[in-house]
Amino acid sequence: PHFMIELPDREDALCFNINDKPGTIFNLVRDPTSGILVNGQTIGDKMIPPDGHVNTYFCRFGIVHQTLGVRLEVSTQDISVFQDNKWVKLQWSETASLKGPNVDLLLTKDRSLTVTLKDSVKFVILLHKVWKKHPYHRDYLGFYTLDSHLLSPVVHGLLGQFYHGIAFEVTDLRPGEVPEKPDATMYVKERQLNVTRGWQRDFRKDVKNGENVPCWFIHSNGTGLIDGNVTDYIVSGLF
Amino acid sequence: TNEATVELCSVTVDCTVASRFAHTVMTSVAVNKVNSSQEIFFEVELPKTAFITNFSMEIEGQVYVGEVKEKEKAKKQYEKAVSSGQTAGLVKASGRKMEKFSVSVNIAAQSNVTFILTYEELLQRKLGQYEILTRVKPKSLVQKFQIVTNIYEPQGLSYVDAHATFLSNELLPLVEKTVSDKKAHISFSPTVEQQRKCPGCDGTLIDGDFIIKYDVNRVKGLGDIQIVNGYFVHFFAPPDLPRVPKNVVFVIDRSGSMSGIKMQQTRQALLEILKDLDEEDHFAIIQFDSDIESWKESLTKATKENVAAGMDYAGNIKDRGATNINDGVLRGVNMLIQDRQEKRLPERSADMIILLTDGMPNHGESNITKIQENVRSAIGGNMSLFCLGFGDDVDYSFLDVMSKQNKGLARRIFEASDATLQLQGFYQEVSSPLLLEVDLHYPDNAVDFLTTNHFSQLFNGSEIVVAGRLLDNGVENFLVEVFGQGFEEDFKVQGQASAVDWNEMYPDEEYIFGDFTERLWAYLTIQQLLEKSKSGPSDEKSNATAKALDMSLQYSFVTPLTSMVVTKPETEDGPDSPLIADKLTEEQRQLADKKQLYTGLINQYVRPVQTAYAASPTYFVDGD
Repeated sequence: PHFMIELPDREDALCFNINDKPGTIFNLVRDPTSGILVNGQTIGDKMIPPDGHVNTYFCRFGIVHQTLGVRLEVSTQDISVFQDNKWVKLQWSETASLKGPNVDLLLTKDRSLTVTLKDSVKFVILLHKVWKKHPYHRDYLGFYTLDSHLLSPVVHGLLGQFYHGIAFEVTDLRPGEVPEKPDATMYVKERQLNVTRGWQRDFRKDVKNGENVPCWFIHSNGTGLIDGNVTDYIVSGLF
Repeated sequence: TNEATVELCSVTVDCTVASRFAHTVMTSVAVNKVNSSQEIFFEVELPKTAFITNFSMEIEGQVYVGEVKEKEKAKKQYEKAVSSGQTAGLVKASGRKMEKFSVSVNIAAQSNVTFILTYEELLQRKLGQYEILTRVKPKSLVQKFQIVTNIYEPQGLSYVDAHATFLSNELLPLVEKTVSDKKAHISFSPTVEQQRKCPGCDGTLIDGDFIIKYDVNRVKGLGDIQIVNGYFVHFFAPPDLPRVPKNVVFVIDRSGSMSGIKMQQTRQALLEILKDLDEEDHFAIIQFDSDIESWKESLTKATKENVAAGMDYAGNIKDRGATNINDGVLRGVNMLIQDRQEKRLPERSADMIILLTDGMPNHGESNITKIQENVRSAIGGNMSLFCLGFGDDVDYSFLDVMSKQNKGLARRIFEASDATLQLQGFYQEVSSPLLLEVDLHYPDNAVDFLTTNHFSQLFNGSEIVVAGRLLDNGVENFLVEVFGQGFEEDFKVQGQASAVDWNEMYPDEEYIFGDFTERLWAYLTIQQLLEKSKSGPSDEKSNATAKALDMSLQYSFVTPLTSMVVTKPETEDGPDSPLIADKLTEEQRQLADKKQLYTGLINQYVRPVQTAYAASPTYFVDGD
């Protein structure tokens, strides 16, 4: 999966990929103060593509709001919501709107699920449907944070650690391996990184083709940009 | 409060200022009108320069009083409370000038609660005036609403001005102001009807800042010395001193992170600042990213032509590259040293560097401790360094320490539309030195526990304050001397300080608050110790911290080293739980501001306007 931190006030963005064995569960957001947890599990392609590169994608998200007593499990198959001590199941094939005391859901058929957790966070999960008979790829999900300002300053996780901004500087632009993707030096978190100008896609407006967003790509699973190592974010279960 | 189930019986703000030392008591009385218990919130904002000294709640005849404790001890209590699921009250940052104190308590049906918060501060003279700021947001109509301020200034008041951000034409006449030579009384007390936003509606007009500005008559020569109850305070800001020419090097950060609005505002501010230079001043402009570039190799006299050329240069500063603060500042220092050596600068003039940066050194020397060492050793006590920390990501404490180590000041510049004005305002404060190397001498056998009595500069519009304890409580007078370097000659005065009889001066007043000179001295001493604990030599740091803590406890001040603990009454839901009030540090405020800035952006974002999407950060993960 590709991670993107868009910073429009700087007219810039940072991006990195995380690749690990299919089936790995990563922590994306963890806010011990508000009791929010978002974990995601990856899957790989059906078989190894001709280029030999195994891509992984998120196929299942587990979201918990401890204080509100809300749990959500969103997979490429269906959506399960636990609130008021009962489970409700929704299918991606329906359009639905669910307003509860602690959570609002807006499901757009085969496309997106917007979740608003009371006084804490708002996000969208996109469903990418792939032709069933595609030889390699299969359905996967995207996770977009829309509003996280109510989360505490200690919020962390692969996405959460950037919710309160990030300071960086880029200098020393130089030709890279590919002519249209120059390399540069980035100073971030008191480290100096070699980065490459590239782009990644934001699928919110066009779920099929996405929109290219130019970004500074941080190599090796975001090493140097993310706190610690990618393995620090691996968790044992979805909840 | 929730709807009209709580009635606000009274809100009173009672502020007494005696010789710049302000003592404010905020009292709120509320009644729970419903037939079940409910939570009532008390939330007030106080100036960040103030120290809370007391807080109490009276519930059903029982008074719960706050106790100032060492922060670490209070924290333990707090952690215990949190782990057992109880709540705690906290002080939070609120805007640039204020911080918010908030608590909530559960009140039984049909009963009332009284909250009383007391805080104290020494008003600082800035740009020729003192300011008392009271923020009032009662949320609903109040049966008895009153703001009363009494100012006692033995030096005499030169003017007093009162206004509020919420004053309409109807409310304006309700501000009563009585000013005599040495006393001012200002009150504002609208009735319920006058508070109403419109006839018959419940909304209140009272929402905003009530601001009093005043100045005192400046005393020629020695200044004003007051001896009260065994303590003395000396205010020194003589009028009519000619300004000392200055040699100022502007060191401007043009690194990539300054791009956009920050760079634009910096250029605008520089243009205005350059325009204000006096013909006798000298100036230089250095811009840095990973490269250091100076306009000219030495300082230039601020003639009209040179200023115009400098403005041309400043108007073209553009962002690029990384941040090499170390070499940027050192270039400025060396330029001043060389020009001094080559006698290109007037002998009696003030050397200063104004560094403007958004921080984060990442090129050349990037270790901030090393940069501080390099700058200190290059400056060698021969010039002042003023640092302007621009934006929310700046490492403010780095700049704060570095400027204090070099006879200067740091100021945070908040990222907002008025950043240009903030930059200019700071420049105005420091742009007119009147005296250099000011020494205030008091006889060793008469006073001790003196606050700082040497100051690198006295700026126009500011004031030097020194306080101390008298060795003999009965001392009625002692010799005071002040030395400084003025424009054309040395400033040297000496005279006798004598005790002020407040009872004689204010015969009709009751005891104002007798120990204010002692508390002023304690406040000033603690502030200076806290500064020393951050920027002083390492062996003095721990001593200063320990002394500041002792005094905070002794005088019951909530400072960054102490916390106020109030035990909440037992409720049906659980046992007693402590409320903790802390004093925020500038770094903690910065963190909060960052969050607010972020909130602002997100608020734009969540509006259902498609185009707003372009202006807010997004964090996402998706397929490649």
